[in-house]
Amino acid sequence: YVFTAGNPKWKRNNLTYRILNYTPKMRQADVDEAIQKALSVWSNVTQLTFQKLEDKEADIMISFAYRDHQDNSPFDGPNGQLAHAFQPGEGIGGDVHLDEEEAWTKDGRGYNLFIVVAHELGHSLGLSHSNDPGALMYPTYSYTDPKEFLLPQDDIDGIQAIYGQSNAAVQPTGPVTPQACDPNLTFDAITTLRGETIFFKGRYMLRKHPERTEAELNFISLFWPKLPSGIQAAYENIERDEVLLFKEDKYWVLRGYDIAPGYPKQIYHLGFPKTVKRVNAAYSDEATGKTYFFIADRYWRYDENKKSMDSAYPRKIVSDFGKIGRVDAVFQKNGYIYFFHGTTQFQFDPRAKRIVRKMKSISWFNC
Amino acid sequence: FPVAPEAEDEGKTLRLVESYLQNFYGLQKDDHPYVRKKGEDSLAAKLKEMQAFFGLQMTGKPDLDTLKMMRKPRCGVPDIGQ
Repeated sequence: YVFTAGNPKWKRNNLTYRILNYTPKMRQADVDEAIQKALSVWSNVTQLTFQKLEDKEADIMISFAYRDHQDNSPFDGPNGQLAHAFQPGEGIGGDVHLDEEEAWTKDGRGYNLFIVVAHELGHSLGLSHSNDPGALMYPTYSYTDPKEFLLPQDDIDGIQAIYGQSNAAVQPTGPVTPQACDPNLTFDAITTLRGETIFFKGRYMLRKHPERTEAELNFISLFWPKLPSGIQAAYENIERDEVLLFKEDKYWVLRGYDIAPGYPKQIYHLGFPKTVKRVNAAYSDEATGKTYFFIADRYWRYDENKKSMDSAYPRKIVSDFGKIGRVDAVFQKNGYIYFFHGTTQFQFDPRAKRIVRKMKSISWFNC
Repeated sequence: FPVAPEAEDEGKTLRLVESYLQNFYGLQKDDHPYVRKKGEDSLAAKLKEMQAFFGLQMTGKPDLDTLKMMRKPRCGVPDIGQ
């Protein structure tokens, strides 16, 4: 995180705000709600409070503006610059200006008003841009479902460094951006996807292309705004050019790069008994058309051609795959199966039916 | 003569790069665009500053990854200074 040059900050914690005008692209109540939620992002982690004023000068004046709006920083029309805000201080200090020509929404279409206002309020409170790609104060826009939004740890650290901690008995914490070469990095799910390998972690995905040395970090929502964060299992059916993604008792199907219509469906659709509440990991063996689902200490085998579970399953994982413990993630590549358990990775040879190598989970990132 | 498409593209790219660096990295608006700057080209230096901020290869040139980042919708507040 970065403080604004000169370390400007408000001298008191009880601040006021006022919404000067509204955009015709959203219901007024939705604008009010988005702004209120954006303010609570910061008040939840500090002792700052925000009181709404209807008619007087407030510390933070929030308005929608068009092109040149007399602050020496004209807007540029749709896309490009979405909004800006001014550091704490008198007059224009603390104010937030939103580009009226943007497609403001309360969901994943266009630009989510809540996310943009929450970012701009960071400036109103004295923060500058962070170079942590997962931080709210990162300069470029990225969508997170407001229902799932958690203020990242980088932003919490920044704002608490200016205004101190909140009164809460237990200090709130936030998601930390995964670093590909962090030896403690673990994964929620891993799948191949048209020759690439996708490593899921929280709201992020690390995308590894065989020809590129570096893994690319992206928000899952950048590619699939309708997918939740915290994907728990994923596998590619190469023959059908599909990837199935699992979270709790639901699954989605990716056809190419798009979410297939009619999903999510319940995992019981695949033949799981109701006693199964979630899938830990999965991979599909292209050669046999069999898909393996790992749940706790057991695994099921699914026949992709018959589209049903094979009988005589589930079986104990240890009986057929050895001592790999609970499976966090698994994928198949070049005929081998790679099991991930915490920061450890096991390379399993299905022909020899045994583990042939043990590595760090981050071995794919050329650290 | 009509501007060749690639030259036109190049002009468009240069304008994108210049306005981005002026807006967010304090590149001075160039009143004398044909007068060469002292020392390392300030445009290349500002480009490197932007590439460093976003963790890109610091080539000092508007390569693909850099242009891709410049085209992303973003906040209007500068990344360096105010």
